[in-house]
Amino acid sequence: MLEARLEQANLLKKVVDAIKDLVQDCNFDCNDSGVALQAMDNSHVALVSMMLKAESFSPFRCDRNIALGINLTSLMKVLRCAQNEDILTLKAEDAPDVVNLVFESSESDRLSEYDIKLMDIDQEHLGIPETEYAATITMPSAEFQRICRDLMALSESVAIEATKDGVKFSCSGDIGNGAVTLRSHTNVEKPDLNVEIALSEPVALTFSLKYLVNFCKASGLSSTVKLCLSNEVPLLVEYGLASNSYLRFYLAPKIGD
Amino acid sequence: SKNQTSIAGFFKKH
Repeated sequence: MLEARLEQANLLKKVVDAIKDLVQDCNFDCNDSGVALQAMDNSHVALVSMMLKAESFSPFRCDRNIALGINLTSLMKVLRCAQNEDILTLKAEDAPDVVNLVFESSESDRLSEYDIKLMDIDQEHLGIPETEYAATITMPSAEFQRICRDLMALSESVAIEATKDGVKFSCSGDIGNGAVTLRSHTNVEKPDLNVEIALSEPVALTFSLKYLVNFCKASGLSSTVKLCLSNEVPLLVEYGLASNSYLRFYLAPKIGD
Repeated sequence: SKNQTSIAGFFKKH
């Protein structure tokens, strides 16, 4: 059986809220290492990969592999019934028809319980190779969100170029062109505002802004975001969570002329 | 203009 207790229901609420417009029905794969989710969007352009490690829960118990097939709109309806500060416990039997969610208020004796009916989801699982990326950019997540939103006003696509001088986000559209360039930057007092660029070779790739703006819905999960790029492979956008848990998005590049 | 590639083309199916 599965029994996993999260200190704050808000974490799962934010994760599901961030991905629910990209993917609808997902398997939450539970085993002794934690709760994982991998799903492509309908057009097979983007991939969501979430890992909530066992250490993110206290306690965490999962005796055997259980796939919980859940519709994210349904899950969100139930998660909205939790207060942000509530303690959340997920429970399921070994061959479950439902997943049980219990919300406990830490301040009162209120206890609420919900069951969500599970679905059989036949999902393709993709193997994501370990990649040494040519460029890794760590920056404030709010800054990345702002750049994507700003450039989307002008164009459908953004070119991301990383060189030793910095990282340039540029676009061109019907009304004109736009570009934002960031250089490595260290703020001793506010390290969350740092921009770090680790580069082994220059990279230039083009991506759809619609997807990037969608990924940025995860900005509330982490003050920083990591962008990993190599020429001609999907972009990795990673929001790190506590206890080495993460929410990752992969986006296939636009290629050709 | 550039063409959108598919994520499944980069990552192998299990």
